[in-house]
Amino acid sequence: KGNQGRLESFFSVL
Amino acid sequence: MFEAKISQGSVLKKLVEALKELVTEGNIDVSPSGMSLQAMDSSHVCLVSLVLRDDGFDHFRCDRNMPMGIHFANFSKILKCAGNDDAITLKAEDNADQLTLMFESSNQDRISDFDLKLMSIESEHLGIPDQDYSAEIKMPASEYQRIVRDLTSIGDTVLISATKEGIKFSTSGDVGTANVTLRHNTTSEKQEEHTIIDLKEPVALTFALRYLKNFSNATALAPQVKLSLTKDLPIVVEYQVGELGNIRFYLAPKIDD
Repeated sequence: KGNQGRLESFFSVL
Repeated sequence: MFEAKISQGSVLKKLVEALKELVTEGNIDVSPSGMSLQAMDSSHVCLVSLVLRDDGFDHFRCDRNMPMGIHFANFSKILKCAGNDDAITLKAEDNADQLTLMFESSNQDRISDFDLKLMSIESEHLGIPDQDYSAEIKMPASEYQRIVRDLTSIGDTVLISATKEGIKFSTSGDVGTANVTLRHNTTSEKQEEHTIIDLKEPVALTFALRYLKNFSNATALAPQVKLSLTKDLPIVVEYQVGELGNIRFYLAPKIDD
């Protein structure tokens, strides 16, 4: 079913 | 100092109920333009973003920007002591280590106050760009809640696909499979019963159902929910909180191996 992505891989960390 | 009064205190109670299972603690940032919160769950899979504008409050004063580190289960314990029809006033001195909550009954015959201990929280902020999504779907919040509840009883993940036919939610598990399709529908006289599908291009993404179900804890806040989808990006599940602002949940998709 695929691996669970983490938010940091989609949005930049400020 | 910071002081904010909301006559409809039940909104604050519902907001904290909506996010307390997802995030244990977080900084509510107060500024002259309002209150905001960005907090991730412990596994950094989903994020809650809350924006409450100053002009949505009955009274709002904030002399200086400050973060208020809140433990949400404790915040919830105190808010449960407020009546549903109470007005709630939040107060804190600059750099305070506590937040005072004052509850006033609607006929002003009962006034109570509680102090919530504040925490110092190091939190990471994510930069979330404003962007156009491939598909935006507005639907009754109760319909969203029903779909994610029903599908959670069948499977662990859901494939959400938006096409010109509608938006389809599919899952499978030990029991078997399930598909729910909603079509664009604006026939009701009541706008809150409409399903509006704004599709720029077809998109299909897979998500963990337990988080989507968790987001439906916000159902009591708004008659409608908006889902925004773009390939290879987190889904956004958004509830408008009347004139006050909004609460948005972001969930990272499952990625193909």
